[in-house]
Amino acid sequence: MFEARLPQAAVLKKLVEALKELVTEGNFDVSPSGISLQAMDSSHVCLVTLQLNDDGFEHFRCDRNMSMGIHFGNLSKILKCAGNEDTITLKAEDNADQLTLMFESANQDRISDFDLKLMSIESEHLGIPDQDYSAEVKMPSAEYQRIVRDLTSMGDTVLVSATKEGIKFSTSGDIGTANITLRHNTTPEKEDEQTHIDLKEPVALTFALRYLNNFAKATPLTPQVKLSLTKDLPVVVEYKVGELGQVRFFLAPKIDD
Amino acid sequence: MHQGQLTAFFPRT
Repeated sequence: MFEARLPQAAVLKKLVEALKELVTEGNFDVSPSGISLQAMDSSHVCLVTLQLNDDGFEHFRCDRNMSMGIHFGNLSKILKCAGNEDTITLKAEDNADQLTLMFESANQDRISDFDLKLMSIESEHLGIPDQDYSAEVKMPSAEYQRIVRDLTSMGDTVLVSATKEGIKFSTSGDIGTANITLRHNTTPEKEDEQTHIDLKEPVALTFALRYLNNFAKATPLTPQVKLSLTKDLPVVVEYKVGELGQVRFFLAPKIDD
Repeated sequence: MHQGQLTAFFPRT
């Protein structure tokens, strides 16, 4: 038996909206320690990992580990039927072929349940090494969203370079070039509006803007995003989901021929 | 430049 209860459906709605265009389907791996997901996009260029910890839920029970194959577009259709403030409960019997989603309105005068058919998905797991990054940059997630959106109007790829001057995003295309630099800035009183650049050594990597834009669909989840960069390795774009866990996007860099 | 693939960086487990 698996059962997980969240006080606000909005969190799960935003998570699925952040994933569903990048990865059409994937396995929710449930265990007593929580729910996790690892899924690559169809071209194997980027990877999404999700970790939702058991103690972040209002109630969490998982008697045996299960892998639940989910089509995110279909899950999104069901979640659109939940109010943002509804309490949401996910339920499945052991070895079930469906996941039940129950929505309860705040004053408990409306209760609905939807069953989502589960799929059998062959998924490859990738080993992601723990490592120190050359540069870790925390910035407002809205700022990240704006930068990658603005640069997309100029070019297809972006050179991201972190130096002691700041983090610079550069692109070029048919109409010209663009550079946007963010400096380390802890002036704003609200921590959410600050930019922190933790630099061990300068690093510069090139990425496809299309994917970086897609990651920004997670912006509604949280006011800050963290970018982790190391030479010749995928960038990690991480959004924390309160106390519940985090979603991470990994994107392989462009490589010199 | 060409686009790298994730599987070139992270081993399959």
